[in-house]
Amino acid sequence: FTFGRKIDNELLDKLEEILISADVGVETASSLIEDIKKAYESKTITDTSQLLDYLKNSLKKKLAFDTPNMLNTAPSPPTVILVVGVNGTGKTTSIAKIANYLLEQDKKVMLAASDTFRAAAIEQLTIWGQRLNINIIAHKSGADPAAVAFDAADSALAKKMDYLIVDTAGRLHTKVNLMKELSKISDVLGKKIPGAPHEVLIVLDATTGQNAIAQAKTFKEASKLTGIVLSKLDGTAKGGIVIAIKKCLDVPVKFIGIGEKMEDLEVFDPDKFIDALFT
Amino acid sequence: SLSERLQGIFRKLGARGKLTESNITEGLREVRVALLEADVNYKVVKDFIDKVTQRAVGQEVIRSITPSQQIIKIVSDELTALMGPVDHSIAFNANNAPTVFMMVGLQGSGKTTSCAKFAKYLMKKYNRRPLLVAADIQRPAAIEQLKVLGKQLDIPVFTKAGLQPPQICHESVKFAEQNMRDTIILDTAGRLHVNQELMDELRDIKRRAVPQHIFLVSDAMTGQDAVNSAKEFNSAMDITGVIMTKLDGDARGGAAMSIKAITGKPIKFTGVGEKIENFEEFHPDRMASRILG
Ligand SMILES: Nc1nc2c(ncn2[C@@H]2O[C@H](COP(=O)(O)OP(=O)(O)OP(=O)(O)O)[C@@H](O)[C@H]2O)c(=O)[nH]1
Ligand SMILES: Nc1nc2c(ncn2[C@@H]2O[C@H](COP(=O)(O)OP(=O)(O)OP(=O)(O)O)[C@@H](O)[C@H]2O)c(=O)[nH]1
Ligand SMILES: [Mg+2]
Ligand SMILES: [Mg+2]
Repeated sequence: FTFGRKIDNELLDKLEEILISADVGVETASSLIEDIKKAYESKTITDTSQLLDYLKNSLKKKLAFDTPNMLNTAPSPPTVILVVGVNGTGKTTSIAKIANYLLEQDKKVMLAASDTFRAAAIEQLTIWGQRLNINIIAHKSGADPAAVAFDAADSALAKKMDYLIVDTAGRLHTKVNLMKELSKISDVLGKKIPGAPHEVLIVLDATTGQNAIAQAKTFKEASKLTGIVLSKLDGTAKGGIVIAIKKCLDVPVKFIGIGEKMEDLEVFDPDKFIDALFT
Repeated sequence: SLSERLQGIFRKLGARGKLTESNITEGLREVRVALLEADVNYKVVKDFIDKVTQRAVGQEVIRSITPSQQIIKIVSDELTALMGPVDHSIAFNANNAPTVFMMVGLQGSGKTTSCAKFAKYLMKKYNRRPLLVAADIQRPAAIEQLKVLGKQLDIPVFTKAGLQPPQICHESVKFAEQNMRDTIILDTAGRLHVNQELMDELRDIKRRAVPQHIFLVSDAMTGQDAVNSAKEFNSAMDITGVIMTKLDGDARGGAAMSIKAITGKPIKFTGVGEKIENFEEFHPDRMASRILG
């Protein structure tokens, strides 16, 4: 007769490999493996077939949060969403997607082109604004990003917008002056609209490795963070780094990006995400 | 740091002067963690540690340095050897045909910016007269982005409305010849290695433009997935080299080791900032110590 295989080290090694290959990270993977060993010793798990489900369920619990996937809403409109992150992660494209998501809920949305630095950044956001048929507030290239944000907040109030989404230039978290600039943009929004920015989303590229933790930590210090948009999950990367980020910084994933079109956005589903991690 | 951790381990083991098999295994376990934390691919790490273990066991003890220093030296030498040596020289066409360079890679890795940086590098180091080719017709304002960069360098940007990328790249050659440009740099749209149609398009561009050099532009902060995309781009295009971008951040850059190990193709250049002049030649020894941490 079979009771089911004993939990063997070879199986645990295989699980560790899956976790590390999913960018979960060595430390987080080790602690998850330790949890499994303890659960086995305390007879919470009694055979191998329960092991994977135990691990998945524990991960799903870690990623869930109490007001699942809800964007914060300002007590009175507009709700200001600030989008931040390092270079090339998908901020501008994600803004178009989130705007589309909100428009489908019959909300009035406006965008602010506060990336005044990168070549053709304003043009890129302007094209998205045209496709969405919504207003964009932009100054000339090279203008002060905080001034654009201030101007946009003013306009969003005057035009009675439900949401104002502010695009910022990609910036490496190691650049102190750029992080200061970001803090200033956030402060300026708050001066114009009480409580703004009500939502600060960091866009993380799903292909990013352990450096995502340093990114999230530093951006959180500069502008606070209320959520993550995990982009490019339509590739082969698993984005497991969000597990460690939730664990040590308590920032939840709110959306995932699964393509380059404005419809390619999904509200984060922890169950689906964890199941995909193990396939 | 790794050296501090190794010193701690060897002190605990009471290691004295001699590199034994057991303290090598213990030390390399720590190296394995360091490499994984640096985003080196799991399988690449396994193969590397196996290889280094064999080499370390056969090693004679160097009296003048501690066991932990010796392990680091062996690992660092092996890592540098894996990623190098790098030949930074560029082969240009000996005849009158323009030399064609092509940039490929995942979305947002830094291709468009690297086209401009590489153009400036060729202008400065080799006195070349580059033509930038805007073959990304799908990303909003991609052509405009390249035009802005071209203007900063005062070099022409070729674009042709109504044509698909392979045809645009094909026609850029005649345009270059007619306008005395001896070098062509093709900017392509970012794409996923698993998008069959877009990978076919890249093959099409290669067929129609016949580039002498194809660079995979790769983001230094990429994690375990680096080998998947690098492998596919290499098998589709037979890349000639890699440009690793955003090394001005604090990502350890283990992807560099993974990509070299899996494709065998050298990392030749690095992006070290957002400005056009932030472009450097790749040095394996510096990368090795950055990865080891
Ligand atoms: N496949 C895929 N591509 C994406 C996704 N999100 C964004 N992209 C692509 O990634 C590239 C970079 O997107 P951007 O929106 O310009 O990124 P960004 O963060 O605003 O870039 P910077 O402003 O330069 O820092 C573009 O080619 C996008 O089409 C996604 O979810 N999936
Ligand atoms: N800090 C830093 N930023 C870089 C570097 N190289 C590129 N970038 C930035 O990374 C972002 C993406 O660069 P792009 O050149 O638009 O990337 P791309 O690969 O052409 O993007 P797609 O065409 O959408 O695939 C921009 O914000 C660039 O300024 C670098 O070496 N360091
Ligand atoms: Mg942008
Ligand atoms: Mg580009």
